[in-house]
Amino acid sequence: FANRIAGVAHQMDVAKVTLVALMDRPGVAAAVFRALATRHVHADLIVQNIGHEGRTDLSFTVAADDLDIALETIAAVRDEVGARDVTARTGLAKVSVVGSGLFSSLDHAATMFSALSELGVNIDIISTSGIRITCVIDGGHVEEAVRAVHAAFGLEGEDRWQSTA
Amino acid sequence: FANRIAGVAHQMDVAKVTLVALMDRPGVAAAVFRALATRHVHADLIVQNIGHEGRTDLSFTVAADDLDIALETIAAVRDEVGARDVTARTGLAKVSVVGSGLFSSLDHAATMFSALSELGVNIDIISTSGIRITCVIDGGHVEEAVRAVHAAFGLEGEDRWQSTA
Ligand SMILES: C[C@@H](O)[C@H](N)C(=O)O
Ligand SMILES: C[C@@H](O)[C@H](N)C(=O)O
Repeated sequence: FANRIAGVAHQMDVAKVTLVALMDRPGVAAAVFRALATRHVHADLIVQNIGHEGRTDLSFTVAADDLDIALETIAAVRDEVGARDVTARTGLAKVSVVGSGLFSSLDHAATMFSALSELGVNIDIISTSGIRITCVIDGGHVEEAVRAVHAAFGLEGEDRWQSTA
Repeated sequence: FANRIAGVAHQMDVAKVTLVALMDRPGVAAAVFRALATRHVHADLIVQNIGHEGRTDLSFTVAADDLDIALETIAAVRDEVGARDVTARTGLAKVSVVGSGLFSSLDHAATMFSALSELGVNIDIISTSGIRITCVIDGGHVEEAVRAVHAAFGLEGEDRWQSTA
């Protein structure tokens, strides 16, 4: 069954922080995450796409309860990394699909993204690593989204509420 | 040992494709990856950061051998998703750190990014999912980068050349 996956996980009460247009040069990502680690802030999804004209955005998610300290920490490194802005949003959710590793994951992304789009759910961030795909979406749609993703992979009726995405 | 990780993996001969400034609305990511799946193109790292003014960039990596067909496929969906440009680069590499899941991953990102920055290696893309962090870097520095990351996590002397990142 080409769509075989190991599972669907999700996390609610997710907040994201984005350092907008920071300098795309060595040491910048290190400075941001060293500062967060020093203040014991656990940034669990980190995403940075390619740069444009020497600048790029760097986003990370934290539990909603950690947002204040995350923003305080980022404010302290902002000048060092040259971020032109810092934005934040709460009330988000993460949904992840974990490939089984035994079956081709060729169409896992298509299946997952289609399930979300059919609900009209916009995908805010996509981050993947290894056989796992994580999408950040609006928290208001998470239950429906998780059900739809399960159904898209032929997993209705299985235990749907799993641990951290 | 707070830096305990399960391993460091890497992949060489990586090519990336970026759809620049495509429309940030439901269905766009689905359209891109359905097209790739239909042409049997395996996009293994997919990354999309937040949008600005209704637009965002969407990047993915493929094996260098698949770049031509990936670009052909993307050219066919480009108008549908409103991408203002499509860029591509070869000669890249991916380096991943896999957390052990048993130890806090609070400073894994800081440790990994610092190791790369100390070599002056610029991080082009960061993508994470679950306990795994993947960085896309220039392929010319991969051996040195993998050694430095191993060393940063106290893993010198262990088997360094592992399978796909
Ligand atoms: C933006 C950031 O990732 C930068 N390129 C670095 O290497 O640290
Ligand atoms: C950009 C793309 O991810 C879009 N937001 C979608 O939901 O498909």
